[in-house]
Amino acid sequence: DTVYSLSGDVPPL
Amino acid sequence: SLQPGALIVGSIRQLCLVRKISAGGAVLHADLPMEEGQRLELELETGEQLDGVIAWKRGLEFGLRFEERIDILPILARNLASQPGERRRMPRVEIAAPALIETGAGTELVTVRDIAQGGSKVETPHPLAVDERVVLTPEGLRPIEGVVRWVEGRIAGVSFQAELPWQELIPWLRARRDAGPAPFLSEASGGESGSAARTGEDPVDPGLHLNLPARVREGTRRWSIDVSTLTTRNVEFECFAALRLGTLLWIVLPGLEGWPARIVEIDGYRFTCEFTQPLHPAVLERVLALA
Repeated sequence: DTVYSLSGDVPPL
Repeated sequence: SLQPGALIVGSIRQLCLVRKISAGGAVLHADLPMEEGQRLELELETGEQLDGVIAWKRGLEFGLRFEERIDILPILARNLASQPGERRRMPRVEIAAPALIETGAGTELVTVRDIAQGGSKVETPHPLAVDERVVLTPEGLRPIEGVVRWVEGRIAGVSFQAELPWQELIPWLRARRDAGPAPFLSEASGGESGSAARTGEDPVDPGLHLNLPARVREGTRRWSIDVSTLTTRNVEFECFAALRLGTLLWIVLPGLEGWPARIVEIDGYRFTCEFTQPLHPAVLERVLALA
């Protein structure tokens, strides 16, 4: 499933 | 079940899949010959158009850094609204929220790492056991009964006995976003005074020697402490409670409702804790101003 993140970061590799 | 999107590079428009979307960027899956540093536009199925730069690439997966931070909740809400009413389901949302977990062994303070309608991933000071029944109470949400489905070290997957309605989750997420002091919100607002701590690295900040009255919560226990040192990353205090190394505490400071910190050092009655997420320098300044 697509995950939403409240953090501001670019998701890491 | 990944959400589709479209990538637009010049006149080329190509379908992609969105693995993860956060305020600062996204992880996408697309079969497009692209390079790191390349600019493109991501169009979500809900209509948002987001400009970004490719930050990294691995096979068909790549990380996109948005030019401007976005607010995730309206996108999430539009996504929900676009689903047929009776089958409306919230996606999994990554978050770092303090919570209490009740197990057969007692109550502990844990950190909710992600949450969906059907369950949550929690980080616990001590490993939980598979099939253990628990009651999870994220800060600001009601107690939720669940069962531990899997454990990997201190991370555990808890499935909820009854689904949590999105009507409860969305307002909770909104409240968490609005309450701050989420570092990314303060950072996005910009215009902070340029202190050394701003990078979050605290390279020269030796901490301030204080005699700051504060409180600690661990599970259902709570007590007063005197904070002697406080930086954006650490808090040091004296206390006579028998606490184990690695325990996650909730540090309540003047003007700051509570912030999770883990005990990293014990020297007699002196405890050093590391915040699980650094305090924003502006928050530290506010705490010190109120002290």
